[in-house]
Amino acid sequence: ADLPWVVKPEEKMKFDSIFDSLGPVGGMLSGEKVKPVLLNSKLPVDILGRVWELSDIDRDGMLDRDEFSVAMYLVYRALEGEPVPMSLPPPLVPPSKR
Amino acid sequence: QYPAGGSSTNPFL
Repeated sequence: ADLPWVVKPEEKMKFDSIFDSLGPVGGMLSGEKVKPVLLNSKLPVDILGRVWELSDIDRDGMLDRDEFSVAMYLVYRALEGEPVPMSLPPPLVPPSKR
Repeated sequence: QYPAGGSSTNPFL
């Protein structure tokens, strides 16, 4: 539980600014707001679907800012050629959700 | 509330 989050503070700041630019309501972004952002990555939809599965940790169909950071982290890593894992590795679980 | 796709909470399914 003391593992450092893989999302580094610099990255978190970048992801948070994207999150805020998308107009969160009550600190949450709906799937409809996040979907076009992820589609912009040009990654295959089945990959993006898995990214969503892994990042919507409470499965409420919305992403809060930590969940959104997980999604963005996975998208950026996928664009660098790293495979998207089938399940969320513990270091990727936001400290607020452990 | 949920995007098209029935009861799924995943907008990509």
